[in-house]
Amino acid sequence: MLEARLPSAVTLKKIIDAVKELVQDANFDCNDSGIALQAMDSSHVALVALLMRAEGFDPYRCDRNIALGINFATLAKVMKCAGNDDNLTIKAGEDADVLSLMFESTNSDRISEFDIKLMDVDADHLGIPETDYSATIKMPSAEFQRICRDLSVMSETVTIEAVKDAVKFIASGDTGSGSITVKPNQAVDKKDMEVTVTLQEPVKLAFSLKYLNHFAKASTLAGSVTLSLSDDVPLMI
Amino acid sequence: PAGQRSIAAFFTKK
Repeated sequence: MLEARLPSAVTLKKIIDAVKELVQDANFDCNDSGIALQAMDSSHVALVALLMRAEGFDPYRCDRNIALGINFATLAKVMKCAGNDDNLTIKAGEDADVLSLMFESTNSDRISEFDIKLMDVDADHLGIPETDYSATIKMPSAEFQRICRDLSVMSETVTIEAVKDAVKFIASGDTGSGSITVKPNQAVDKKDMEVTVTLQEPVKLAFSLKYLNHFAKASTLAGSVTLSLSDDVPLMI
Repeated sequence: PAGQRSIAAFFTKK
């Protein structure tokens, strides 16, 4: 059986919000090291890989490997019923056909319990090849989210051009064009605000902003984001 | 590109 408790439900709320636009149904693969998710979107344009390590839960117990087939639209609706600061406990029994979620307010005067029916999700486990990327850009995740949102007013596509001392995001459409250039900064107080560009060779690649905007929804999970680019290789965010 | 290409071929099935 699985039993895992998170001190704050907001962590799973943010994760589900970041994933639900891309993934309809997928397995939570649970084992003693944690809960993993790997899924492609329906058009096989994006792969989502997520690992919630056992150390992030207290307590965490998983007796044997189990795959819990989750409908993310349903889970997202249920997670909206949790307060951000609620304790969250998820449970699934042996051969379970439901995932049980319990939300407990901080002073324990409100306890909500929901069961979500599990599904059979037929999914391949994919290996992600080790890649030496031509360019790796680290920047504040909120800045990346804003760039994707701002450039969406001009085009459905953004070209990301990484050169030695800058990265340029360019959008060009029927009504005009726009670009945002981000330069590395070293002397910043907060690590999350740091911008670095690590370059093996300059690259210039185009991506659908629809997908980048989906990925940017994960910006609430971490202060910084890393973009890794190479020709003929999927962008890794 | 208006549409992104599939990336499925990049990954190996385990």
